[in-house]
Amino acid sequence: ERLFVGEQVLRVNVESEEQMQLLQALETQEEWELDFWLHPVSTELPVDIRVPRSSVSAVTEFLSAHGIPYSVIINNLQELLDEEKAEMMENQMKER
Amino acid sequence: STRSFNFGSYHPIETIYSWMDTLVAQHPKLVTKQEIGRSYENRPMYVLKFSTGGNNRPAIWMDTGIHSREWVSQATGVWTANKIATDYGTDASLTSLLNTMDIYMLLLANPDGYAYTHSNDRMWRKTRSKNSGSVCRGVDPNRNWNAGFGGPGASRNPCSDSYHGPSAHSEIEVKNVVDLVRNHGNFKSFISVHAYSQLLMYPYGYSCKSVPHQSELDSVGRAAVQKLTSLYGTRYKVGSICNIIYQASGGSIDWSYDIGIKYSFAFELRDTGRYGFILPANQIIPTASETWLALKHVMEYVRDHPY
Repeated sequence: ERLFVGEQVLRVNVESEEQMQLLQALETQEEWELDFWLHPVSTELPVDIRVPRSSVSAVTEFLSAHGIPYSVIINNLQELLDEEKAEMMENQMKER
Repeated sequence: STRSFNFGSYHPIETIYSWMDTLVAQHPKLVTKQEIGRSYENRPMYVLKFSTGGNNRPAIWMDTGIHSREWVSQATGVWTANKIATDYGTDASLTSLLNTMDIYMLLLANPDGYAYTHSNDRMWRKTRSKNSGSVCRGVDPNRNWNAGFGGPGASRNPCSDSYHGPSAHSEIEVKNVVDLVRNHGNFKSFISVHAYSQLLMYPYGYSCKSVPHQSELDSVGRAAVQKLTSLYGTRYKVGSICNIIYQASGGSIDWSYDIGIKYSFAFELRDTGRYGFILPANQIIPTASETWLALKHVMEYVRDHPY
């Protein structure tokens, strides 16, 4: 099973076209293995990026260096997934 | 019984499939389960058909879960199917709709992907087909339809999450739906439910030109969203895919519109801004309840505007 230990999901609220283009360039960059949950399309919609643990500092430094505001909406994806799985198991036990 | 089924929880494919049988057993005069074909990994694809009789009545299509990791979409599908079955006969508007139209619901439009999100990779989005010449598997089932296929907003790279596939309808999961809708020939609405961005969209995605029925679809969409927002205040945007999100070719509702199904819409469900695809299970029923108000509005409009 694929695990997402230490992976974070960042929410970026793009404020300008320039920032938009920087994010769109990020989307094509393969090194950091980013998974865009919500794509950079307009300043009116948020951009959500799942970031592997190994790329977290590089990505946050990139965003800070370009003054792009972001927040961490999921601090450790695997923890959230473990909670989700535990809840499913609990519900199945209840139903059974 | 369906009464003991927990609609406020996420369920694996086996549980959803067996629940379908209990729904059919409890509403035999209204609901039938039809296998429309098999998936790439040979899982059955079941449509729940809600019909009170008649022959080839005008019909409404609804699919959930075409992108497998969008779990609240499949969960909303299950809740909605139960809602239709239980409200028929008591909700006058729904009853009148089902006395003149049929409703087809495909709850798991990407069964292999869905099973894979439970067993191997919660973040899986695509189908599970093998791509010759690549180690990467799967095609984005919502870039595989014959509507601007292979155009902007879809990738030729099999490793991309928006890979469009070798050819239009190459994915058996898409082909199964295409064949059913074409053979039926009397669908009046095609609704595809995704997550998450809180959007209600209409064609096109493959082009940024307005469709001929743009103003009607826009007003129907806005009225539907008004109903949705009235329940918990969840804010939605309404517009064409290309204008609201981005140019994305090969999408299902572009295909359905282009073959003449006017009332083609795509939902992007709730985004609490905190969990993305991992929407907590306690959000399922509020999400499904508000979505129902919009779905019902669209279906009532379709019923009242035959063409």
